[in-house]
Amino acid sequence: ATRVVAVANQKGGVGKTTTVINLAACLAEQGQRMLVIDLDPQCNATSGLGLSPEEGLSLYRALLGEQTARNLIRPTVAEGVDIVPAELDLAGAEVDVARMDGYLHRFALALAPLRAAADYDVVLVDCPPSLGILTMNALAAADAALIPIQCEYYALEGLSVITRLVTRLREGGANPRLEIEGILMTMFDGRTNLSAQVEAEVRKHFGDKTFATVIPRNVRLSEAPSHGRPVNQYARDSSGAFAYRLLAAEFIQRTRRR
Amino acid sequence: ATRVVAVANQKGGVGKTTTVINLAACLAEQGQRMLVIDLDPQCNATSGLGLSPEEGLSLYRALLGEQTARNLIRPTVAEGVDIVPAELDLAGAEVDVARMDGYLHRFALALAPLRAAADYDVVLVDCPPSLGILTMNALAAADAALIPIQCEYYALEGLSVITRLVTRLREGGANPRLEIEGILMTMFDGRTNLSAQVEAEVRKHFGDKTFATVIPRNVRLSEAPSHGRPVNQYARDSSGAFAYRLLAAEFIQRTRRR
Ligand SMILES: Nc1ncnc2c1ncn2[C@@H]1O[C@H](COP(=O)(O)OP(=O)(O)OP(=O)(O)O)[C@@H](O)[C@H]1O
Ligand SMILES: Nc1ncnc2c1ncn2[C@@H]1O[C@H](COP(=O)(O)OP(=O)(O)OP(=O)(O)O)[C@@H](O)[C@H]1O
Ligand SMILES: [Mg+2]
Ligand SMILES: [Mg+2]
Repeated sequence: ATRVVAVANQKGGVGKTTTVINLAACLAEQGQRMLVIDLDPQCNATSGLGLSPEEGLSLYRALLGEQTARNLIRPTVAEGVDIVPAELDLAGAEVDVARMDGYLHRFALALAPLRAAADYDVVLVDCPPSLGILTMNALAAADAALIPIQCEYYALEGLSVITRLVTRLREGGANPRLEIEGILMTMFDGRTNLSAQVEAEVRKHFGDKTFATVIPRNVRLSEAPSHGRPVNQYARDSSGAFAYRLLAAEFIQRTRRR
Repeated sequence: ATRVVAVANQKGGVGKTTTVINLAACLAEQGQRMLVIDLDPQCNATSGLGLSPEEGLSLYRALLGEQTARNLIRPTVAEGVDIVPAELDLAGAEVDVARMDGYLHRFALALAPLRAAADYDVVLVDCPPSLGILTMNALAAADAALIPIQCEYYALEGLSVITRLVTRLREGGANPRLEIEGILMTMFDGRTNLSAQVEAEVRKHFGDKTFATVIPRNVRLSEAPSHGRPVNQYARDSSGAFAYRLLAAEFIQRTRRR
């Protein structure tokens, strides 16, 4: 069956897009059939995978019921990774979708045929840095939330907001199957105490909900998007590429154990 | 007169909050009477200046017309810097305010008495990482937008979105006085080519709209918020503190020249 994972955190700049692109590429390298859905009007996952945003080519129309998600799928530069791109107008979806009946479940509705066809093993959804209608729709439709967090103070402060929301959506009935896929520590800088302190704090509170893999700060990860390629293509032997390959292996192992 | 500056960028994690807190503290150090307004439901500027968010204590009620902004002002740990804190419920304001007449100008309305009283030389508004109702209200009420940008590819990609919006708000009549205070480059890492490339690109396109001061990546800036103090108190002699003092001096000089 297809596993749908929303990569979400309302804190900005924590590595959501970097994780979606590079985890997708490394999971594909390890044989998983991958689909990325870019739900952020910034279109970063779209450009990071080598596409240019196009008007009318995003989930926006599928959320309104005017288009099927399947017709919006495009190949990317990464072998084995397809994408539903984003467009700037996606920002307008927040207002349009909010006015619809069952506004929280428009994404789940658009996703249903893709789940039934089971063409993909894993779908990764890149969410914008907010808990607005788009992110809420992704969480209401997903099997799990993967929560990246920078090893910084503000990111730590905001972590309980998103983890409590996941619990509320599950226990309130909006999405009874929603669980935490894992909390992923990103931009870990071994030279600072702050990173080590944040890591220790997160493992203390969240235990095995935290991925064992930690993504180090690595300039190759921030250079790759300007070349429109994932890091396992742009810099195969970088610490960033190794870390996301390790994460992909751990992700598969955790899915198998469920 | 009081100058109101919205610190905004829809890209997440570019240093909006870090700039609001440390520029406010350094401007106060140089004699300016400062007010910070935290408009982000993440409450980062509130905690970074030593306060805990409290229910009912945010601009939310003033946007609905139920409370005056003046009654919401509190002192902070930084000498000469007051704040209107944020609260988690501010996220709900997006929906409530959207339903009101003149929804784009609720902030300007709440600000009018503060402008008239002229108790402050500068008001800095910390915006959330989106172009939703809260950020639009801040831009509609402000004299200028200060736009922080990390020296990274995605931040560069999104810069034209916010600069075009400023032009549209001014020329479309929503805020005829709105200009760009300046584009501020943050988290500059001298060891990487990427930082230098992004800086060169920004100066090429935006010329003297770009602050001469560049904020370096400095771990003291990311440690300071966990102590609830601005960097000029937490680590007076750090490169981060010097950079924000330099920025404050440049800010005053640019305001004088207008
Ligand atoms: N491990 C890393 N090492 C170095 N740079 C990184 C790393 N992860 C992400 N970056 C860079 O940090 C910035 C923020 O990352 P990214 O854009 O993926 O975060 P995000 O959470 O998707 O941001 P937003 O909240 O705006 O959607 C980007 O410029 C990215 O290239
Ligand atoms: N110059 C710097 N050097 C090192 N760390 C920095 C610097 N500026 C900001 N930071 C850290 O980077 C992270 C992002 O900065 P900050 O939270 O100020 O950005 P933001 O734009 O306000 O984010 P958001 O979009 O979530 O509101 C924070 O953890 C902050 O402490
Ligand atoms: Mg992103
Ligand atoms: Mg902020």
